[in-house]
Amino acid sequence: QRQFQGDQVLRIMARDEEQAALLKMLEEQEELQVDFWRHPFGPGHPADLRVPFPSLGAVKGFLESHSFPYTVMIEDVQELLDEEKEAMARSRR
Amino acid sequence: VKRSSRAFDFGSYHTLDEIYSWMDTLVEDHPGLVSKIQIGQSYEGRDLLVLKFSTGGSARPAIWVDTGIHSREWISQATGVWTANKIAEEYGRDPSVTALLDNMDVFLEIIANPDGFVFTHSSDRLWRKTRSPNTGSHCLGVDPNRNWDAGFGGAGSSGDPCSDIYHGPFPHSEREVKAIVDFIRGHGNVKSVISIHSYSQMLLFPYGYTSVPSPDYQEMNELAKKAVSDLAAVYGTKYTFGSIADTIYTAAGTTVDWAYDQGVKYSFTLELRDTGRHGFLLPSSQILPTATETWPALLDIMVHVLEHPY
Repeated sequence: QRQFQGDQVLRIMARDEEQAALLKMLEEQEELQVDFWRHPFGPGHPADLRVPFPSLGAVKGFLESHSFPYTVMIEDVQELLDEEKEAMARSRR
Repeated sequence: VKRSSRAFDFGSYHTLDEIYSWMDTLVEDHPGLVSKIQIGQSYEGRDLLVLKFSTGGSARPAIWVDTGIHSREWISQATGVWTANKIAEEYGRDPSVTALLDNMDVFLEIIANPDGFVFTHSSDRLWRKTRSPNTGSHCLGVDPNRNWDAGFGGAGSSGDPCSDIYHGPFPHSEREVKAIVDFIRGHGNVKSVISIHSYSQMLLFPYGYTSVPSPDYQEMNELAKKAVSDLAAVYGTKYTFGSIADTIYTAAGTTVDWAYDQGVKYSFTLELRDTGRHGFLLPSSQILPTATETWPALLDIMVHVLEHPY
């Protein structure tokens, strides 16, 4: 089963159209393997990105260099998945 | 020991087998109201099953509801299960549900993308697409909400098979999509299509492929406003509403645009709850609150459809 250890989900708020367009560029950089959970609709709407652990440094560096305001929505995706699996097992028991 | 639909834990996530098995018990528990029909098979050969809620008649006007066309949006399928049970239990108790089912049929496809759903349980929890192969690419799957013949291949979809919004080689290339298309066309009297997704807290309607307002924009907007207001009255959850193109972005090839262009006037898509902390990984403790608050919004739409025949 695919593991997501250390992957984070970042919630990013683009300030203007220019920043929204910059975010879309992240999607085109295939090597980063960024998974858009919520696409950048435009200024004022949050975009949520799951960033694989190996790409975290590059993506956060990109966001900081362009002064994007962002928060870490999920610290470790795998932790949530483990909790979800445990909850399902409990329900079955 | 006879199984009972009442023994099912609606506050937990379940596998495909568990949900399909529960559907059988729901049919057994409500033999005069609920039946199960198969509308096709998925790419990997799984049954595409639909619950039919009907009190009789033939080719009555109908409402179509699907959940989980994007397999990783688990709260959608879980809400579908709860909603199916709610419809069955409220017939004969709730005057609105009773009036609805005395005059119309409801079709509910809880697992609209079974291959993807099984894959989220077995291999990759975050899989979104179907599981069909793409010629010339190592990447599998098509986004089934970009595969409909409504502005197919336009903005907001991708021609790259490795993209999560890959529109597929041609409209309705996915068996899961084609089965719904054939069913709705074959039925001929579907008056509403409601497609349930997660997780942006929105109630959206056509168009997605163009920013031009639909001819029914005003009526849809008013209905959406009432529905999100009644939803918010349960736990205070705030939804936005509007046309897909105005509210999010231009998205071509979506379910509700296709349905609307087929003459199904009341075509809506719901994006269920977002805590701001979990995204697609909404904890199971939130299944019941999510489904409970969604119910009045769904009922608003269904009752409006009943009261506004066309």
